Amino acid sequence: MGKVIAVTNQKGGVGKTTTSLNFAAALARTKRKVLLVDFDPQGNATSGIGFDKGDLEQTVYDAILNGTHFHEAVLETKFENLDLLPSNVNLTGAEIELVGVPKREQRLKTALKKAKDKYDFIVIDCPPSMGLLTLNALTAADTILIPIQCEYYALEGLSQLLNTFELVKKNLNTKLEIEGILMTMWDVRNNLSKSVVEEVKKYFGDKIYKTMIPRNVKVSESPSFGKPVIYYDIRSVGSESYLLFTKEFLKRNQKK
Amino acid sequence: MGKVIAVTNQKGGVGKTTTSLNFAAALARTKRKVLLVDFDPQGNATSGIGFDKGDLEQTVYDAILNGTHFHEAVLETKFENLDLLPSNVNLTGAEIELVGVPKREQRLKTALKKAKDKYDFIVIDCPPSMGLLTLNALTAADTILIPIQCEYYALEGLSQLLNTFELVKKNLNTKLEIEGILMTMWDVRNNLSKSVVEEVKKYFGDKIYKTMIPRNVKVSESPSFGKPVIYYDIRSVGSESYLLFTKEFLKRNQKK
Ligand SMILES: Nc1ncnc2c1ncn2[C@@H]1O[C@H](COP(=O)(O)OP(=O)(O)OP(=O)(O)O)[C@@H](O)[C@H]1O
Ligand SMILES: Nc1ncnc2c1ncn2[C@@H]1O[C@H](COP(=O)(O)OP(=O)(O)OP(=O)(O)O)[C@@H](O)[C@H]1O
Ligand SMILES: [Mg+2]
Ligand SMILES: [Mg+2]
Repeated sequence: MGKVIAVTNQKGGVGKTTTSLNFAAALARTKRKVLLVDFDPQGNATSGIGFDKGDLEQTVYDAILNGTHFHEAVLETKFENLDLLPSNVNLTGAEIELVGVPKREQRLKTALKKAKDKYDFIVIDCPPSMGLLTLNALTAADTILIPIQCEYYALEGLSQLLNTFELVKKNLNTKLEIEGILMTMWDVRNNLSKSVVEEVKKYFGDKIYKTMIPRNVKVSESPSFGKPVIYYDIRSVGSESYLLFTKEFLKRNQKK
Repeated sequence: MGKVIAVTNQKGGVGKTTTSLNFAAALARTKRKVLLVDFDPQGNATSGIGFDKGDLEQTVYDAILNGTHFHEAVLETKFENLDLLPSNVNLTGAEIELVGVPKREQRLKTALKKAKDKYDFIVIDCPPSMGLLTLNALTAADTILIPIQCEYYALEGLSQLLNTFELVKKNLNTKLEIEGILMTMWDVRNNLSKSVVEEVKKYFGDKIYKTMIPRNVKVSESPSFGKPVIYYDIRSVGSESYLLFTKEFLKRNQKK
């Protein structure tokens, strides 16, 4: 039974897509079958992994609103054991269209039900908001992985995020847990990074991964080549840290 | 008659709040009366300028959904000629609540009507999405200022942004124009920045400001002190570039 992990944080630009894509690719390299779900109308995970958003016939939009079976929309990527459920701008309308639909928060959960038998892990890249799309992802997920950028505004949004997590756990998905907190764009030279990490540690304790992802230009270059950084430049510090994080994630999951 | 400028880009983390706040503060220092509207449920502009989001009695939410007059919610900041229409988490529900309301895209425009007589400039900080909140901002605005981060994913969202601009101009606000494009977090050392700027120039030509905002740690530290960077460290390169950008903006506006 595949585990569903929603990568979420309503703060924009904290590394949700970069983490979803590189984490999914690193998991797939360990011979586990992985589905990456691009659940953001921007479609950054779709293009970051090498697809042209203009060419897509079916997307995740069709799977949650047009009754399309998920495997009709799923694409095989060039990377071993890694498939993608793509997204494009059609998903923008979904937030408003879902408002009048029955069980509107459970559409993604229903769409992914069959996928859990086929994949070991399903990683969902969420948009930067707490609207119906993110609620759908939190309802479909077993756990949430929270990337936090080492910046001041990143701390601001944490209490909102935790409130939403508690509400979803109470009303929509009682088994939802926090997978962990991943610090991103860590800059060893700057004090702001250090003070944000200290603050987050006070909040989350040992839910924070020991591995932190440093700011690394290879990470931000890799999507322009349509490749996860571990395929773009395996020796880069960005690539090493995502591989190390994935190892730490698997270790935590084996213990349970 | 005050000019209303919406600072918008659905891509997250590109510098919308940082630009709204520092641009508004720089305009206010030229003795013009400025209202900064925080139209993001995250409330980053509200805390970045020194207010505690937990203490607010009225916010922009009340002005668009509860019929509160804007001046009942407006706060005077510590910075000369600069007022704030604050926001907090209450605004999160607005996207769903607005769906059933008549003239749902025009609520902010109506709320700000009287404000245009009192302020020379009204700067609206938008959330990272293209939902009803951003549509309200685009309907209320005279022009849109688009911050673009010098990163690959930043190029991705431009066509979506321009499509939305055209739709709003056609159906909701015929006088809406593009004020300009501001490149943010420019890193002179990295080739990615250079190639993104070249690409954006092809798209937008002379709509791009000559002034670019470099990545500068003082900019990201200033919100933790509740101050715009021009008040936190006037000699920093971040502060200089926001002052220079504001001068360039005013020059363009005088020519017309
Ligand atoms: N470790 C890193 N080093 C350098 N750049 C990074 C790193 N992680 C992410 N980036 C860059 O920072 C920007 C923001 O990251 P990303 O788009 O993954 O964030 P996001 O949270 O998915 O954004 P959104 O809120 O728009 O969905 C991107 O341009 C990305 O390439
Ligand atoms: N010129 C700069 N130099 C260094 N850091 C910057 C600069 N501009 C913005 N930042 C930092 O980058 C992060 C993103 O900026 P900001 O929050 O203003 O973007 P945004 O577009 O408003 O994000 P959101 O999409 O969440 O609303 C913040 O932590 C901010 O402090
Ligand atoms: Mg993203
Ligand atoms: Mg913002």
